[in-house]
Amino acid sequence: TTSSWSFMGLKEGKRARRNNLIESDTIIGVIDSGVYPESESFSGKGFGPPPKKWKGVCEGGKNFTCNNKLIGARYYTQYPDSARDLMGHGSHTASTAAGNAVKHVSFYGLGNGTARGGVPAARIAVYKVCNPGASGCTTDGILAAFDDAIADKVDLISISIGGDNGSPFEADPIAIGAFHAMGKGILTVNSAGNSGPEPSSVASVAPWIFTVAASNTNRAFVTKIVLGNGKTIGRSVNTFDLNGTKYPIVHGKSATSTCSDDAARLCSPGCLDSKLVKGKIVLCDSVQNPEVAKDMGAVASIVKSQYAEVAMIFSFPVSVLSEKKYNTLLSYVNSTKNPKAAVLRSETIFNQRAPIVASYSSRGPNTIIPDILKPDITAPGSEIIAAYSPDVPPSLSDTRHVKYSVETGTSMSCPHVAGVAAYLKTFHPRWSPSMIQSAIMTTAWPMNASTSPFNQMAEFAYGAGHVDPIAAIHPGLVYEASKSDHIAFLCGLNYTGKKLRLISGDGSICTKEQTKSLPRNLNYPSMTAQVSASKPFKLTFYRTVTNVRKGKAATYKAKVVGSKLKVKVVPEVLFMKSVHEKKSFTVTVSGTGPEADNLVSAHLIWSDGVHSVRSPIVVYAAN
Amino acid sequence: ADNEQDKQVYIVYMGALPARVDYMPMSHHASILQDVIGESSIEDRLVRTYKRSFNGFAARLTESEREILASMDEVVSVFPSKKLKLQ
Repeated sequence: TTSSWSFMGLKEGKRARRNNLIESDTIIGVIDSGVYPESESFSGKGFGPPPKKWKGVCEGGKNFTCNNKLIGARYYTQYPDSARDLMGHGSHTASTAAGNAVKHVSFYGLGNGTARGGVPAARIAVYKVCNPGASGCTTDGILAAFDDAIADKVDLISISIGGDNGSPFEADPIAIGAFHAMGKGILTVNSAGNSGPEPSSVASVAPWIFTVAASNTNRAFVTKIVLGNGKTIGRSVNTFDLNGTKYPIVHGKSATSTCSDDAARLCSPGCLDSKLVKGKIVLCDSVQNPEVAKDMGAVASIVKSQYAEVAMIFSFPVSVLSEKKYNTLLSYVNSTKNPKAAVLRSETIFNQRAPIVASYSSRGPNTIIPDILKPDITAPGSEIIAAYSPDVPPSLSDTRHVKYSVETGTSMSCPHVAGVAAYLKTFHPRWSPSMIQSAIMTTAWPMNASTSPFNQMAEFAYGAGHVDPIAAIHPGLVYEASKSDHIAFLCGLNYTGKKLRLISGDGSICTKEQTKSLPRNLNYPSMTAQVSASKPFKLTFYRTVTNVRKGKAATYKAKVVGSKLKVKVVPEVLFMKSVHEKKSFTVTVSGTGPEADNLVSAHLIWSDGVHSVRSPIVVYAAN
Repeated sequence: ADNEQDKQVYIVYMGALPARVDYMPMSHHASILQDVIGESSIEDRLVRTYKRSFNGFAARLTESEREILASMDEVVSVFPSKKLKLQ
């Protein structure tokens, strides 16, 4: 966060417009691995007492003290009985969403800046559901955390937890918890998952959950390697300085006396011979086992990774190369008598092309509800510096203790959107969860598929695009979906009779019309439909927009961008006389279905000359 | 009789909390559980209750007990508690 907020236009301190009074009254519930309460990011200095609406408690267990910033703590894990963060992850996400602004933060001098949350004046309530190792994050604990967070009256829930794929709602604890949160006006922001770039890998699939993909920012950590014949650039967060000294290079394959070539080239555990690697730089064809070379006395390692677009922390000097660069290096080694190289200390560069959706970020289409686009939005998730727990090593077999560390994943992009949602809510305290979600989606920066080889999934990779906190304050129009709209949506999915009656809590029953309604007609800010491959199709989306622009009337005209689909919007002009006025329209899309496993997309933009309300329209053919 | 290793933690989701002011979630959960397991003491079966914002509980159940619960009128779904991951 020392650079991600500025990257997306949310400037530091007084340079960003804020509603401090309401921001200070905002409470973000973070369901994660707890926090390190002594972190400066959670200091209560300068904060008044908790907001009056707060119904929670500080039950963080032994040796856990709350304050007026960290106003609540509960844990649902066993031994130790504490909400203290034993993984670093919860401290990182909580400080990204709502951490204090802490100046001069860096990771051993790298990535220096002010670590801050999206809403530094807001309060944090901690719900610890994860412990390291086999304990993991139990779903019975996660559901208990939702039960408490909703009743404690948090304004928003951030949860960077998920499974490997989607589940039916009635067996998905995050969907269940988020549904009841939505019913109480609480938006749940959830990470999309790190199983990308596989299609249909997104695990957060419910329309009442705001699902966040991850992208990079313009800042990157690079670790140069100086070869005998010139330089090359790798990725890592290497804070170890070998003073530019060149060391002999040996490939894992040539440094074994016990394993096959295939195992040795990967530097698999037990394969490297210390006599052959001591004092050298070891080349490994995989990023999986860097510590093996270190344990055998290597001074550094250069590894190959399919996804070398993200820098990670290692416990000794490592540089990660893409396949192409690694192979160049290998041919240098194989063609040179005494190959040598130097692995330099990392640097930060600020001209990386961004935002590009991360290869690891889970993709759609939505396996549970094919006609609801997931993920919804993209935010910075790669190489984020934020609070950490000094009780936890920053990387495998690392002896260092840090209060701020670099983490990567949709776990990091999720709290960025939670912070933006909370920021938005300080300007529009009465907006419902769907209005907040709509405002962020329809004002997102457009992203495109051409900027990275992994992007061929386009909107299934980045949803509506990259979050833009400032534009989201004034979206012009929003797509609202109330609890009853979601109940009708469930009717269309055959949640009838007992299930619906119990879930709704008000004895709802489905009308014949609702039972026949299509999921794609939920009033969602994006429009998605699965069609048959390579066959003609014609389908209609029904939508309603609410005018949220105060003051004078406005005339919105429809425009469709992206030519491959034939799109007809009726009516094409919406005249909005007053704020909160609603107008409905239809979007009829026709054409020939794309080939299997492909999508074709366009964007519907309602514009009044001031606001641009942009919604993706995605038509795809599953395999 | 089902022995210990046949049991696993299941989540019993019962939907929204009934609006009735006299509704006592915990005694309702206890009576359901006692009916199903046929024992008065539910101590070592009940793992958690959900009673503040929605209705349900988590308990150690056998597969056959799970089936009985899932068919009950006041139960939406019964599914195993799993381990999810930080992302």
